[in-house]
Amino acid sequence: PLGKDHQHQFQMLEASSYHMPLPSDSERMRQFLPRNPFPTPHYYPQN
Amino acid sequence: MVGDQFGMVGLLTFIRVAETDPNLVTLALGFDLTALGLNLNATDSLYPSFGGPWGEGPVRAEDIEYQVPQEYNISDQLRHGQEFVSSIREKLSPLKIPRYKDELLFYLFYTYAGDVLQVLSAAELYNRDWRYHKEEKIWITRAPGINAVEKGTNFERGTYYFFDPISWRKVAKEFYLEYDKLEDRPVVPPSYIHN
Amino acid sequence: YDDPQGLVEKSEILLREWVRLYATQGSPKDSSKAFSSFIHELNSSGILKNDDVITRFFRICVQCCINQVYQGLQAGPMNLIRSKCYQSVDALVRLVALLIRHIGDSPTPKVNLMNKFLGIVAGILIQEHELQKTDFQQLPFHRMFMMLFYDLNTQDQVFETISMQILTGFSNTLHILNPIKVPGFAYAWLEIIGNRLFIARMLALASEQKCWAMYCQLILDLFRFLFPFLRNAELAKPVATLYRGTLRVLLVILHDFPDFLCDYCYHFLDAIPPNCIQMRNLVLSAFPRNMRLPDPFTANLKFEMLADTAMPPRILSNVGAMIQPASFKKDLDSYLKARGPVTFLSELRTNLQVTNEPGTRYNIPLINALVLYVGSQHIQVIRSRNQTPNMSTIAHTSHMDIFQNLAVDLDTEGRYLFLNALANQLRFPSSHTHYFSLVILYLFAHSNTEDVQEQITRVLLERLVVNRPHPWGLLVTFIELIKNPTYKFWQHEFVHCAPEVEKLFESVARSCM
Repeated sequence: PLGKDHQHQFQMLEASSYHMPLPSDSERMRQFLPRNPFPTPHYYPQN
Repeated sequence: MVGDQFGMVGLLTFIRVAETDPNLVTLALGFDLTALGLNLNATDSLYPSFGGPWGEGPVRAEDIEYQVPQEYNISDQLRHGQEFVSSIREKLSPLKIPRYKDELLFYLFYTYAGDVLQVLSAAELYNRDWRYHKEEKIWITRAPGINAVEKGTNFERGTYYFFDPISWRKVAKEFYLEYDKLEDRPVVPPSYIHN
Repeated sequence: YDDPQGLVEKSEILLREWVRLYATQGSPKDSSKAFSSFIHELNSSGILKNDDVITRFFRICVQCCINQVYQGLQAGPMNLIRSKCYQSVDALVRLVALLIRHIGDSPTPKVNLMNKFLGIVAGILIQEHELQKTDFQQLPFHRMFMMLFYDLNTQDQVFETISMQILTGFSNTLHILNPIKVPGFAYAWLEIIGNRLFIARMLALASEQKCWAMYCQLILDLFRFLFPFLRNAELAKPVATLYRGTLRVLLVILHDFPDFLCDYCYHFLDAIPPNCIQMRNLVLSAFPRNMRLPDPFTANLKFEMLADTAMPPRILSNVGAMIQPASFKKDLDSYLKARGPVTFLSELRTNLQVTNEPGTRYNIPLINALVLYVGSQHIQVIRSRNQTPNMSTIAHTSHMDIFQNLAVDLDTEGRYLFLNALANQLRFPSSHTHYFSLVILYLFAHSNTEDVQEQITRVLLERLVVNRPHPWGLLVTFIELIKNPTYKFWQHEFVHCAPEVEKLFESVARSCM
């Protein structure tokens, strides 16, 4: 029979299996266009 | 013969269970390992394009880091002496903003904050009768065929389409719209007008 | 943490400013322009004043990125949280990588700063894992380690000079964060050690295989976590997912770095449950990259014909040291030398039954070590007489006494584990595969009870009926057993004990013939 600590490990593993890593989590974000910094209106999203 | 699970009877039981409850014997019988998304007959190494433990196949070509000559980098600027000399970015084909679908314009608007692309995409959305609400910080347009139920000199009320960047789709909504809260035509810097 | 008044706010403002600069001035590759302006701001804010402030600043920034994910979870969908997390984490990690790159000229402060940051992230991860329990989110930590690994492993001569320290730092951190310690991070953990760049750096690019032992340690951490669930055949979906991911990583290693699996095979065998036959076969099927395997189905294939049979496999562990306690090792050595006292044989079983591992009465690592040690010693003794192992040179020796005693004296479970330990030696052509193949066939031929022959057959057959791969030595041995009339294989009752078994033998025999 699995010990108590194994049950805990299984619960934590199971919980994290509901938000598995995605391939993109391991990939750099790709910029496909060059950056052209520009002062945009303050009411536009800034990040 | 050996009467417990450590003899041939044990193996026989395992073979019979394999037919009825494969999950129980997955560990022993195992998988067809050629069906795990790896080309095991490849002559080249697999690791350079390995898509990770749960990837369905190799990673996409654009995800693999290659050391390209500095000159090829469109984002970085070359440093000659002190001033920055831009690299091949001028040689890239110019953007054809008017040809892009609304969704791509919204993508450029929301992901290129602080960049001239944000303004260029806003100007094109304006041309397409979208208007940016400066307080709600959201794009809005009339729902086709639906007129305002109430109109005043500086306001109107009715059903409009909002572009929701969270669910990434157009959402119809009742709204009391004050004209002065809408942004005028975004000012595109002259050097980009040709775009 | 009793941070100085205002440090948290100041750090958060600085982080936000850096994220903006990174996003607008930088690029995935190079943020030197943004950094050259931001470093002055960091300096003037007193962040770089001393170690303590930098440590606090790192911790506050890491916590910011973590909190952003948990707060985001209340509001929007995961994909929006993901992209915001990427932005903040990538920027923070880039700042850390640039600080490591530019701090001082000698390697030491760079390595210290890197280890400091890794330690902070690991500490917060463990703390969050305990606080959040089943709400724990692996995403920000996974991204932090992965992006920092990318940044520190770019082709940059500054990082090249400390590449070994970088790989050691990450290996130690991942070993501390092993799945038993933080099971909620297990999937991300395997993503990291199974990442193509991580594999490349640890197994391919590190000179003279210096990182192989560290990578072996990480694979063992994974096996140790899986062991109780796999041993119980508890393949609930979360475990099955982790197991399948493990197989994919092992397949890449088998394909690209077979020598790594060959060298560390003994470590892995102790950590793989006996019922994980396919995974064990996968490890045992590895053979040195420069070796050409003869077709195991070649007619009249004889070990003696193969040049590789003269050489032992590389063994990186000190097998003798694995035989504990020392008193048992002493008695073993004296029996091997003097073939006495006979009490050694009668006490052998009790020595092997000492175990603190629940669920089994035998100390499997000890049985594996004993078999390997006695076999290695025997080959040396035979060679020292200018002989080669064969059915007569291995017979009537203290070494074969031990094997025959184990075959006869152990109960069915113990004998199953002992025969597994012998079968684990049947790998690619080597003096060990040759010797242990002889031992198995000798025990089959000379056993006085059919039980032993039945269990030998069971142990070999269960390794053959599973999906591929199958170790070369296993195939050659089984073919010899069913083909060579000396063993009268087909006359045994257990061969005909049920139609499925009979059919199975015939199909295996057909494929072997």
